[in-house]
Amino acid sequence: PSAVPQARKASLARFLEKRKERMMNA
Amino acid sequence: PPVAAFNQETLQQRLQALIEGARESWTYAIFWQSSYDYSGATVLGWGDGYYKGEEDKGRGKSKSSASSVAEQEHRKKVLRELNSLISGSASSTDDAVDEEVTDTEWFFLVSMTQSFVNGGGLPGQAFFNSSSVWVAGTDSLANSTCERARQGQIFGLQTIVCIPSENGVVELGSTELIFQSSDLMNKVRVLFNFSN
Repeated sequence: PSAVPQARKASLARFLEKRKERMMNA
Repeated sequence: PPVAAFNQETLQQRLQALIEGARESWTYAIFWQSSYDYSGATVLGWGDGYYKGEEDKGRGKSKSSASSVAEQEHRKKVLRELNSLISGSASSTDDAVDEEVTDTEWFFLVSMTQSFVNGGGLPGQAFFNSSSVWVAGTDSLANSTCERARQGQIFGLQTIVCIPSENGVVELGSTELIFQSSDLMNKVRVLFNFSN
């Protein structure tokens, strides 16, 4: 995880947030 | 329409509009952004991505992973660590993080760490040749000379498309078999033709 550049954090945060939403809606 | 300037926020909106507005069922869209490395060579790196997921098909949840128990444990561990990295907390008890990480979710996540030299991989080929690459069918992906295409097939994709734009390459992937559509390519040209 430490290898993930700062610039990609926004994409990662968005992916994790949407994943939570998908799980809650499943 | 006027050509908008490139920025991260509109990039996400454009990827979402492309996938949500498509007739076909795409699993994800990624924008590989062109830049230069220390030697001045063109490199395509992660710009942004939109993961939609797989078609429900009435089973209540997305297609489960074909991965082993050990592989699932590894994926969940990485996801927990990434979640901690993002949220800032040392440990997470978040149930959503512990849900099974599907093959396409994993493929999308791993993509964030990848980059392509000009001409390398499907995105690099599309950018270097200024022409779209459309690979449809399990056999076509499995027999591709590109590692990314073969990886995609292993992770359950049936279609991978790379469409070049001014600043990079738009890649779409699907677990469905989707054949070439000029409508999609036109949409990419309109949505990703940045002014700078």
